[in-house]
Amino acid sequence: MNIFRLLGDLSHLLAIIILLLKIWNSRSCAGISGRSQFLFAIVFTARYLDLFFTFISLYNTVMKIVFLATSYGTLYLMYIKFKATYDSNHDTFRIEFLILPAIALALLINEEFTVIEILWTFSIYLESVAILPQLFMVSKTGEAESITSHYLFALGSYRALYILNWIYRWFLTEKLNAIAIVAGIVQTILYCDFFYLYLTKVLKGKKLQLPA
Amino acid sequence: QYEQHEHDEL
Repeated sequence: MNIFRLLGDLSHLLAIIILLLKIWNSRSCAGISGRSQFLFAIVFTARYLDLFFTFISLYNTVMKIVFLATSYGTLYLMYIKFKATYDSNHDTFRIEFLILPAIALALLINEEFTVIEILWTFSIYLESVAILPQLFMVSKTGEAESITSHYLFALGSYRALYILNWIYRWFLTEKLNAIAIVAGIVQTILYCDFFYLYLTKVLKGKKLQLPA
Repeated sequence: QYEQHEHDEL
C-alpha cells in the first residue's frame, strides 16, 4: 500500500458516499445515470468474487464489502425507492455496446484463462468505460448539479491517483498489471474534458455545462 | 510475496 493508492481508494469511497448522500438527502436521482451505476455494480461483483476465498488484508476485505454494499444500495435507491425521480429519458446510453466488447476483450486479452481471472479482467475493461452513460447523460441534459460534478471529480480522481500508484510501484520494481494500467489510463482520459470544465467552471461557482 | 495472479489492488 502507498499514499497514492490509499488516496485513490478514499477518493473512490468519497465519490460513492457523495452520490448516496445526494440521492438520499434530495430524495431524488435526477441527473444521475442509473446505467452507469448498474455497470459499477457489475464491475464490483465480477471483481470482488475473490472476497470469499482469498484474504489479502482487513482493509482489502472491508473496502470490497463497502463498495459492493454501497453500489447495490445506490441501485436500490435509484430503481426502487426513488424510482419516480429517475430520468430515464436522458439515461439512454446503449450499455450492451460496453458490456459485450468488455466480455470479448477479456476472453481475448487476459493474463490467465481461468474464470476468476477472466471475470477480473472483464471488470477492469468494463470499469474503464462505465462512466460513459453518465457523461453522455450530462452532455444530453447540457448541465449537471454541482454535487454531481463533485461526485464525478472524486470518481475520476480515484483512477488518476491509481496511475500515480502504479508509477510509484514501478520505481519500487513491484509487480504491475499492464491490463489494469492501460484500462486505467483510458478511464482517466475519458474524464479529461470534464476535469477541465470542473477546474475552470465549477470551482469558480459556475454551473457545469458540457457541450451537448 | 504474491503469486502471479493475486490482485492486491481494489
